[in-house]
This record gives sequence, structure tokens and C-alpha cells, in this order.
Amino acid sequence: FGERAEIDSDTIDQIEEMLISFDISYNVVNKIINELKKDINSKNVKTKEDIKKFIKDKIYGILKPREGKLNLKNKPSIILVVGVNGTGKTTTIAKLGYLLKKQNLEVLFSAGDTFRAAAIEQLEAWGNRIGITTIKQKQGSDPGGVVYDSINIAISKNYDVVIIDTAGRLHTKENLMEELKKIRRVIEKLTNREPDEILLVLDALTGHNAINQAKYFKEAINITGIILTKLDSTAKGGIIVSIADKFDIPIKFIGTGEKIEDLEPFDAHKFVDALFD
Amino acid sequence: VLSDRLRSILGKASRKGRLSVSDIDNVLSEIKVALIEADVNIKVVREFIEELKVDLVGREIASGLKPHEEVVRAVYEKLVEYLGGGGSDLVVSPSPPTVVMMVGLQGSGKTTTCAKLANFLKNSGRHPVLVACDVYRPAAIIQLKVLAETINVDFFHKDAPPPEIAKGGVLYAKERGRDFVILDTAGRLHMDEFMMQELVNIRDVVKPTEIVLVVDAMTGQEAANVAKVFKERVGLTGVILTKMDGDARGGAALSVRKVAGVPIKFVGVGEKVDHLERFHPDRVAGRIIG
Ligand SMILES: Nc1nc2c(ncn2[C@@H]2O[C@H](COP(=O)(O)OP(=O)(O)OP(=O)(O)O)[C@@H](O)[C@H]2O)c(=O)[nH]1
Ligand SMILES: Nc1nc2c(ncn2[C@@H]2O[C@H](COP(=O)(O)OP(=O)(O)OP(=O)(O)O)[C@@H](O)[C@H]2O)c(=O)[nH]1
Ligand SMILES: [Mg+2]
Ligand SMILES: [Mg+2]
Repeated sequence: FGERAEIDSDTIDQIEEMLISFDISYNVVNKIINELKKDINSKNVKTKEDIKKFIKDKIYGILKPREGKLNLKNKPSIILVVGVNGTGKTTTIAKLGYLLKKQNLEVLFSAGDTFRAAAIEQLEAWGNRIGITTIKQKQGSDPGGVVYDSINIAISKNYDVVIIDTAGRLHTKENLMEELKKIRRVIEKLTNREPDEILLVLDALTGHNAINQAKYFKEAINITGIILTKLDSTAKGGIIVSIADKFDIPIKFIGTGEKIEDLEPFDAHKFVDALFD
Repeated sequence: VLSDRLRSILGKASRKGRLSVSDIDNVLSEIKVALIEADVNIKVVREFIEELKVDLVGREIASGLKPHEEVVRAVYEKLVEYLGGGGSDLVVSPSPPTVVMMVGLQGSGKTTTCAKLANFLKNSGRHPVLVACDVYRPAAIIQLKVLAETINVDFFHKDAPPPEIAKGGVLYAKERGRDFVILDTAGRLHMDEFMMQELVNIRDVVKPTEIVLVVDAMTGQEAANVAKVFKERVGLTGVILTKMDGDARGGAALSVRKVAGVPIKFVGVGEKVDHLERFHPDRVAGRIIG
């Protein structure tokens, strides 16, 4: 838009197009644009820089309250990792395990994806690379059984954290969501408490469907945190803004690549700056 | 739902005659919103709306139809037009084996789709070989090997750089009289220069008849950019949309079809190896409208 923001409908169109291109949902874009129009009319917003600052502040205002950290209060702390197919759960578990191990915690992996070809081997390969033991059973066995085993071992051998991998599943598949509820019940029966973290892994390239994913996973098993992966791509991950606006779910980490160190705490300020890079 | 929103704008009564200019202006913004919410890329939306406007100006409301029904019909037809065209069959090479190279972003469903395609070909009387060219992802080779064993299809891998593996796979196929070679490649970002060059290297060594972009149906705005870069850098001959068994509206299909200019050949509709269907533009059009 022009240097001296003669704020006309063309400018508004350009701003709308930019925000939509970030995958911020239409509802939220509309809300931001309407608030911008009000402020323009009240002469608070005069230049191109003003507009940029206004929008950044708005988005920051939505995201900042959702910044969250891992809550690992118990021993062993139980982290359950869930999400739809291919979002980066298994890789993210490896990254988390590595992070916690660097903090001198004893971490155990639980190969809860007993369905997909070579899912167990994939997690175990990561575990071997970073010196973390993976508890597993045969391919096709009941995930609840693996989880039960893993937690028992964690308790008896004094582990600090158990991170449980689950199979990718579309939130629309009732039987698979039931399976997740069952896994949660197994954890609760064995530990007499809720899992310390139930982390939903979302792919930054996803469009509006991410909102459904957050909604359905939250309703099924309650989500304590979100990890947004693949932010090293050209995707801006704007769906996280819509999710932050709609749901009270903390955003805890972002994935920034395929290597073991490519995990960062979610920082609202950094995220907003990156939107406009 | 778009149809309901249009009906409240245009009125419930059946009416004769043509759509007026004011009718059209009112509905175009609703249609634009519907397409954006379906994750169609904003630039593709703008182009679509421009062309749709031309179709709608003075359009006759078919007898017995309400005005909003006529508009929905026009949108649907235009979507089918954008999405369709181009055969959904794999092109067979005049000198076998036919090499099919599968490419795409991380986690889009390439490895699973390679197995589905092999299964599909096997059921059509063909003899495919699955070739594992992903040397990066832990257990990627095992994943493809296990899938190959599940459907009793030949599997090839060797400890070498991906272009060498591909070449070895084609040789393996020739020696055994296999007529299709399906290359599974590592997921990669379209802006990763090194990895995009790797695809070019594989392509130059085995000269695939088909280079297929595997796209996750829930992909948002970036689908257009991804398709564009893969098309320009490596070349594409087709697209497969995965995870269509979910509730993603699938607007990425429209973006990719328009930008890459190559046909969508198949859709993945589940995690099992037989969950592959031919692409039907009319079905996806209906889904995008919502
Ligand atoms: N570029 C990039 N790739 C990532 C990131 N996180 C994961 N990946 C890649 O995404 C692909 C899928 O990762 P997985 O960890 O297998 O995903 P998943 O959710 O466990 O997949 P399923 O178990 O099959 O549902 C792999 O190629 C990873 O290397 C990230 O932050 N950036
Ligand atoms: N529901 C559903 N899941 C699918 C479909 N296609 C693939 N998947 C799942 O998506 C996830 C990722 O599939 P992969 O085949 O590992 O994806 P990929 O593109 O090879 O991943 P990378 O090699 O890491 O880039 C797995 O959990 C698959 O089972 C589909 O059509 N429907
Ligand atoms: Mg996994
Ligand atoms: Mg793969």
C-alpha cells in the first residue's frame, strides 16, 4: 500500500488479502479489518507504519495470553502427544525428549502408534540417536497396553517423564477418537491423576481445518497445549491466531525444522514479527 | 452453507428471467467468503470471481429454479471446469518401465500413496516396483518395505544417493520385466534449494514419465505457492490429493489445479493401502462449496 496511507478501499483490500494469505481465518481477518476501519475513521491511524503497528498489536493481543510452558509437576510426568496424520508428532516427541534430557531429566518414550507401518521403528530410531529408551510392543497390539507397560516401567525405574506417541488420526473418525479416550483412561487409572500434558501437534501449512482439529481434540480428550510445526516453511501458520482467538488452549512450542534441535518455546512477539518478515 | 446464504440474499421465490446486476454484486462477496473459508488461495479466488461474474451477468434463471439455485449451479459448474480436464490415468511410457516420481512436502502422504498406487496398478494387472529414495527420515525405508510386503509388490533400495537408488530401481525393474517403477522421495520444502536440486537430479537420471505432487487436502493458502515452485523447478505431470476422508473442504485442490495446470489424478481416502480413488471433479466441487 502507498507510502502515505490514503486509506481507501484498495488499501483495505490489500491488507485483507495479506492477512488471508497468512491463513488467518476469514472471521478473524474480518474482525481485525473492521476494527482498523473504526480507528482509521477516528484518525488514530494515519500512515502505512500506523496500519502495520495496529495490526501487529491486534494479533499480539490475541496471541500473548496463550503463551504457555510445559507443566511437569509429577514424577513421572506423563506427556501424551496427539494430532491428525503427518503433522510431525513423532519428530516433535524426539525434539521434546532431547530438550528435557538436556535439562537432566530421565525421559522414556512410549511407542503408542502400533498401527502405522514402521511407526515404532521411527520413534525407536530417534530414541537411539539421543540415548532415550523406547518402550514398545508388537505392531498391531493395543496402544493402551503399550501405555500401561510404559508407565509401569517409568514408575518402577524412577523416570522423570514419559512421552507417549500416538497414531495420527483424523478428528472425524469416531472410533479413533474413542481409542484416544481409552488411552487417556489407562493413564488416569494407573497414575490416579490426569496426564500432565496432552499436546496437540498442528501443521503450520494447514488451513481452516486446524480450527476443527483443535475443537474436536479438545472436546474428546482435553488439550493442555499446542505445538505448531513446520514454521520453517513459507507458511505463516496464521491458523494459530484463529485458534488462540477461539479456544483457551496454551501454545507451548513451535517446530522449525527436521533436526532434533528445531524446537522453540512459543513467543508471541517473535511470531508476530515473523508474520510480517 | 453457501446455498442458504445465497437464498437469504436473493429471496425464496422461484422467478423467471435473468439475474440482475444488483443480484450478482450481492452474491459475489458471499461466494468469495465461502471459497476463502474452503482454503482456496486468495489470488485464485479473485480470478475465479472475475470469471464467475462474466458467467452470471444476464444469466437466465432456468425455469423452476430459484435464483440462488441458479447461482449455486453456476459456481458448481465453474468449479468443475477449473478442477477437471486432463485424464486421470497414469501415462504409460512407450518404453517400459514407466517411472512415476512422487514428490511433495513433509507428511503429505507420499510413502503411503506410493503403496496405494502400487496396489492400484497391481489390481489393474500391472507389475510395479516400489523404490525407496528417502534416505533422510528415520525408518522411511523400512516403512516402504513393510508396505511393499503387505501388498506383495517388489521393493528396491540400495545404500547410495537418491539419484543412484532411482537408477538402480529402474535397472532392477528392467531385469525382472516389471512395467512400473514408483519412486518414493523424502518430504521437502519447496524453498529448500538443495532438496529441490535433488529432485532435479533424480529426474534427470531416470526421466520419469510422471512426476506427481502429493498434496494434503487440509493445506491452506500456501498450496498455490508450493505447486508453483514444484512445477517450475522440477516439472509436474499430475497431482494426488490425500486425506480426503476428513472434513477439510479441500480448496487446496482448486489452487493446485489452477496454478500447476496439471490434472488431479487420484485422491487418498484413508490410511489403508486400498484407500485410493480416482479423482472426481464434481465430488470435490460439491465439497468446496460446502
Ligand atoms: N520442515 C519441517 N518438517 C517437519 C517438522 N516437524 C516434522 N517434520 C517432518 O514432517 C514429516 C512427518 O513427521 P512425523 O513426525 O512422522 O509426523 P507424525 O505426526 O508422527 O505422522 P503420523 O504418525 O504418520 O501421523 C517428517 O518428514 C518430519 O521430518 C518441522 O518443524 N519442519
Ligand atoms: N486419513 C488418511 N491418512 C493418510 C492418507 N494418506 C496418508 N495418510 C497418513 O498420513 C501420514 C503421513 O503419511 P506418509 O506416507 O508417512 O507421508 P509422507 O509424505 O511420506 O511423509 P514424509 O516422508 O515424512 O514427507 C500417515 O499417518 C499416513 O497413514 C489418507 O488419504 N487418509
Ligand atoms: Mg508418528
Ligand atoms: Mg515418506
